[in-house]
Amino acid sequence: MRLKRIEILGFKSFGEKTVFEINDGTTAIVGPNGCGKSNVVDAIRWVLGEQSPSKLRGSNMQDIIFNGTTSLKPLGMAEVSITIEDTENKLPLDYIDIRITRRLFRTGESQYLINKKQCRLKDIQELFMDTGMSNDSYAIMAQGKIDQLLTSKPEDRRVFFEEAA
Amino acid sequence: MRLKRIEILGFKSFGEKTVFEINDGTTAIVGPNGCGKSNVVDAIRWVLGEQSPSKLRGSNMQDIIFNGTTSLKPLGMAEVSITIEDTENKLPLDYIDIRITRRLFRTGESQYLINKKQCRLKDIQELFMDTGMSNDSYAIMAQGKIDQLLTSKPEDRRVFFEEAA
Amino acid sequence: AKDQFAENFEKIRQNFREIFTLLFGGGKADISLIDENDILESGIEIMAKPPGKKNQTISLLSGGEKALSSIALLFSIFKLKPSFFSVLDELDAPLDESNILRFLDLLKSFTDKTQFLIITHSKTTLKIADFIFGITMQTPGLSTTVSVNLQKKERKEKKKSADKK
Amino acid sequence: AKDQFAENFEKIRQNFREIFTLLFGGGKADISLIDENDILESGIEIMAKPPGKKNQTISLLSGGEKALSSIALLFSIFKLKPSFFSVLDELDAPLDESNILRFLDLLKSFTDKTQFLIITHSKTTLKIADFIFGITMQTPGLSTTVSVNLQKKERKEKKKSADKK
Ligand SMILES: Nc1ncnc2c1ncn2[C@@H]1O[C@H](COP(=O)(O)OP(=O)(O)OP(=O)(O)O)[C@@H](O)[C@H]1O
Ligand SMILES: Nc1ncnc2c1ncn2[C@@H]1O[C@H](COP(=O)(O)OP(=O)(O)OP(=O)(O)O)[C@@H](O)[C@H]1O
Ligand SMILES: [Mg+2]
Ligand SMILES: [Mg+2]
Repeated sequence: MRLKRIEILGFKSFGEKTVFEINDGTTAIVGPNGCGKSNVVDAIRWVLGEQSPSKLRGSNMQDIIFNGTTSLKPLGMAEVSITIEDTENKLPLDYIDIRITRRLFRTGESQYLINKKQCRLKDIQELFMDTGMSNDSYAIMAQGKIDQLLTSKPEDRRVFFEEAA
Repeated sequence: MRLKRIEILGFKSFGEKTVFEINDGTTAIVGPNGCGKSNVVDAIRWVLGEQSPSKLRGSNMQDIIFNGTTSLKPLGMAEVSITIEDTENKLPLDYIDIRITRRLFRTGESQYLINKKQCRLKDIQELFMDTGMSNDSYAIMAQGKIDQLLTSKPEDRRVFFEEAA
Repeated sequence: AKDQFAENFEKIRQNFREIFTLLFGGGKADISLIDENDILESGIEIMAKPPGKKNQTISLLSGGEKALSSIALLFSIFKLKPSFFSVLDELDAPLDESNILRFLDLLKSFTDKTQFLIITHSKTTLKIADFIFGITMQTPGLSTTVSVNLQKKERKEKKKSADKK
Repeated sequence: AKDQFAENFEKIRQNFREIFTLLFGGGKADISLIDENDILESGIEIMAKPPGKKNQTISLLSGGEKALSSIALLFSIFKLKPSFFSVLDELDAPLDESNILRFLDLLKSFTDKTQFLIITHSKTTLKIADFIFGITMQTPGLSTTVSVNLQKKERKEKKKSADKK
């Protein structure tokens, strides 16, 4: 099972469609401060089903829709798609390539799709449950958050362990 | 008015007497992780009168006394001295060089000295009041703390402003 | 569930002892349940002692030492339950050069099971990447990406043929 | 006291608008009292808009942008009330190279009034130092310092005489 592609349009600073073809091995993402690197991490969290705006550095979910720039208009929708190649059939679906899409409109309406068929958010969240991948998986480590493992109270650390153990 | 010298013995990882002769201009402190750079910052805070162990990353004040290594014994006392050259007579003392010393013994006993004469902690804390320098001056910016200005609640930021304004 | 947690916790604990010592080139670390009689609710205690130093509260550790200990703990959980992909956002930021190299060695030992997406500002980290995405804002406020793969691959091919001679 | 605070707040505000735009090479920022009628108690609101981007909650800013905005605010307070010395512990850690250079330019404009002690891992920051202390632990757990001053001074002398020719 591997991550194959990430497609972002209208999510945070990605005002134009951006496609990341992901290869095997280790991929590095680089660029100056504020260029959008952590926004890619947020996009991955979001498409996997993140429902808490503060985990995406926002105060409400609308914050993640491209708000425009001094020279570009805002967009009316945010869309992120993640494609997983599942040759070992670890996911409970009959496809080799599984493409998950999440959309949020400024109207507040949301859409969730698996291989272009509409589904519920719950279906996306449950899809990866057995693989250990989820929007708040310990495998997605946000900027500046690694310290919390050590500095948080013993009871809070527990939450982190419970997800793995 | 300028900082002239910092002397550290028995404070945190400085198990042997260490003297920093400070020159005019900008001084950089470098070294690998864990070698003692931030401990110098803690030493400066402490000698200026810091009373909160958590501001020095400890849980009680005894934590700042050199605890030994796998090959060295712990020390019984922590001592930090800071020397200020006051040619413009900005401080209410008749000396040009003003050397402030703070000691803490494992017994819990504390000593405070200005130019080798014993005084109270209060005398040290008040000495710098008009110059804007104090143990919790905004001019001493601890590692990782700069973000708090922006991320803290509006009421907490107030505390920071009140010290300057 | 209680037995499962206790069993997994013990495995993570064993991993942590090994990975910490590996990352720090020595020293000792451990995790424990504060209340052994309350496995399902107990908070978790962490002890971390870098090489040559004495056991003290983890709050006294340096910024880099805390980060490296947290990385050890994170990878101890990975070892128990590797995820098919993982996103790490600027984990190397507080580390000095030699600790970055140790972190990267640890990372490499996990790449057979996990696709890593690493966000970094470090040239050292960049060297171990198989593929690189650069993100820029040619139009201010608008993120776009440039894949830096071909150069990387070419350089690798050239190095391979040069090494053969 | 109320008038004094209001007056100083206004000066810090003006400084912040200028220094932010200087540090970011554009953009706009502001601070304001949440409750203008309660000058002595009101919390403080911060607005920060990097160049080309639209005004949004500061939580959405990147790690580096937050750090740079905090630095702008800190120095806005310095400008009102410069301290005779200041200690900055790894302020440059989240900044990319070009932002470090801008931060250092800002810093230099304050060195006539303030002696800076800067802790850093960055070679870029090291270049602007007049004096350097290296801290090491030749004996594990024991901090010692090496002053790197002579080389630095020699290099400066050589450069001065070379520039004269
Ligand atoms: N809805 C949105 N519309 C447009 N821009 C947005 C939106 N949400 C966030 N941004 C912008 O995205 C930028 C932050 O990007 P990001 O956090 O990905 O930067 P980064 O590359 O990780 O930088 P750093 O190296 O400093 O961590 C901010 O400048 C923010 O204003
Ligand atoms: N009382 C003490 N006795 C001996 N060692 C101590 C004492 N208190 C703290 N230390 C040690 O000092 C070290 C931390 O030093 P410090 O925070 O100054 O590192 P640093 O140089 O700032 O590193 P970094 O670059 O990672 O921030 C820790 O390893 C800690 O164990
Ligand atoms: Mg970031
Ligand atoms: Mg430090």
